[in-house]
Amino acid sequence: NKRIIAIANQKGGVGKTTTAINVATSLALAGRRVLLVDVDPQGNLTSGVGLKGQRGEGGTVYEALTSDVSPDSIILPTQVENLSLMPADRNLTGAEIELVSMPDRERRLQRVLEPLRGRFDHIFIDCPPSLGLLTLNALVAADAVLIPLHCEYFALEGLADLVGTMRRVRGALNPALDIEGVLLTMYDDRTNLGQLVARDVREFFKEKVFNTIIPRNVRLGEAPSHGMPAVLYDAKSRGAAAYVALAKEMLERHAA
Amino acid sequence: NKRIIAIANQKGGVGKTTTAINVATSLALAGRRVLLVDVDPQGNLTSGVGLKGQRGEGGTVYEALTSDVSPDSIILPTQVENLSLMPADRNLTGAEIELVSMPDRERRLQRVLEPLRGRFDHIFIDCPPSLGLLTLNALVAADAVLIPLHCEYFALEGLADLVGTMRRVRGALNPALDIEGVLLTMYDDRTNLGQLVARDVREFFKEKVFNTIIPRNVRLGEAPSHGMPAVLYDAKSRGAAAYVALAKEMLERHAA
Ligand SMILES: Nc1ncnc2c1ncn2[C@@H]1O[C@H](COP(=O)(O)OP(=O)(O)OP(=O)(O)O)[C@@H](O)[C@H]1O
Ligand SMILES: Nc1ncnc2c1ncn2[C@@H]1O[C@H](COP(=O)(O)OP(=O)(O)OP(=O)(O)O)[C@@H](O)[C@H]1O
Ligand SMILES: [Mg+2]
Ligand SMILES: [Mg+2]
Repeated sequence: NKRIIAIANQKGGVGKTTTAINVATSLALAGRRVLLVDVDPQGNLTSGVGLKGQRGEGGTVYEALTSDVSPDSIILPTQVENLSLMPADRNLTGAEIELVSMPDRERRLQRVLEPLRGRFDHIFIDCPPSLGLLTLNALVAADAVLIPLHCEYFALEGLADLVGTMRRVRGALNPALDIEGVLLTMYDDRTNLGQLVARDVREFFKEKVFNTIIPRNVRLGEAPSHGMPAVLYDAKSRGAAAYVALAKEMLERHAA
Repeated sequence: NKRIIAIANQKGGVGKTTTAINVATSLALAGRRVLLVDVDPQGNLTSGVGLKGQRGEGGTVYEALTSDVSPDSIILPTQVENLSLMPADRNLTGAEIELVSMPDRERRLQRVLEPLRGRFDHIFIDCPPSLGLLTLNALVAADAVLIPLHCEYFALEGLADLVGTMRRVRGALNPALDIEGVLLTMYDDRTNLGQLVARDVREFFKEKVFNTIIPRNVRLGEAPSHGMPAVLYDAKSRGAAAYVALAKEMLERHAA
């Protein structure tokens, strides 16, 4: 049941980072050993867990991808017991260009994470909003992809490109790549648009769509400004409760 | 007053494409000749004006950046009089890697758009959510940058990287690059977070912040599924009215 999960969707602002932070924290609070890996040059995951600007002795994910620094030397503890982080900073923007001419350029992250499988129950990779070399590295390193989806038209449109990219990765680089699940985020059941998109997604992805739906909830937007996961910042909020339910559903799906 | 404007912010989902579509359409309805340029491999701008999957004789922005096809051969008319489009499709994802080894890799878009300055009153470039080579090309080709900003913490955090990148582009590649303005989008005045972020942004950017604020409005989310700009889909909606007011404010700022 030890799995490396990439949280990916090239559509921007759909809740990738919010999902990574709150699912990982919920699992860590339940006693699982969890590693978060920030592969987005924006570094929102790093700041969302309160570690903005911090680096390990060996540096950040940038150094891990572009040099042979030991993975251990870039792992940081967080304020949450059982939750660790590989941080990112803006240097990662340059990695996309530097990786182009490197050997095995799609397998750099896989090499970093493979030796860590034994030490963590779950590893989550937060991807940038693109299908470039950084996201490709995450898709090659991962066992499965968790796809957050904002129930709006542009987000629905991008799914075909994401699924196509996953198919190409499965064919050439990572044959076992699976879909962990599709997560409906920022769901507002008062609008027709949300209901229509949700119906289309369930028709296409069937049982791969998580039963748990994340509502639009202002506490999820506020928590990052306090450098804390929402499940800690306001555990009673609807947003936090939904992420705790999602973590439970993920564990149940694998126990089955 | 003829200006090439890049609509950029590496933070995902802040309203870049929605702004490009509705400002451009408002100006075209007012009789100005407007060109939209889609530089995002997602192609949301192309589908948002109802031209999903369409290409010019010479192809899309991908061909314009990677070959010497004539710019005229990739310009398409839209359903709106005075509004034209250079479309994008998923091939553009490959351009980021192909551009790395090309001569003058940051100036490819500038070469495409310079000869068109005489034929259009306004040229708007819709950027992808990243600071890679596609956005760099837009920053080099543009006279100014319009920065849509979602009033949330992660969006605020990314501004420093965007401003830093603009400073580097100004120093080496495009000395005249200016800020057209910062646009507050999806603003919800009922939340503290929105008000706090808006206050911080006005302190930093001062008069560069547009007086017009775009409210969160479900019609702006619905319009793309009908392949129409919101200012046509529901001209009476608060979202559409705000974009018409923004187009007016932009014209007044330059007439002054
Ligand atoms: N369910 C929710 N309700 C309200 N706000 C949310 C919710 N989920 C995320 N947000 C807020 O919406 C914004 C976008 O979310 P987030 O940054 O997690 O998306 P992302 O997909 O990681 O974005 P990017 O594509 O830039 O990496 C953030 O400001 C976040 O705080
Ligand atoms: N003011 C608004 N009110 C409500 N919904 C909006 C508003 N502006 C944009 N949207 C919706 O929010 C989503 C994000 O907007 P949009 O796609 O324009 O952002 P973007 O910055 O271009 O995203 P990306 O970073 O993926 O390119 C879209 O589904 C859009 O329809
Ligand atoms: Mg993110
Ligand atoms: Mg966009």
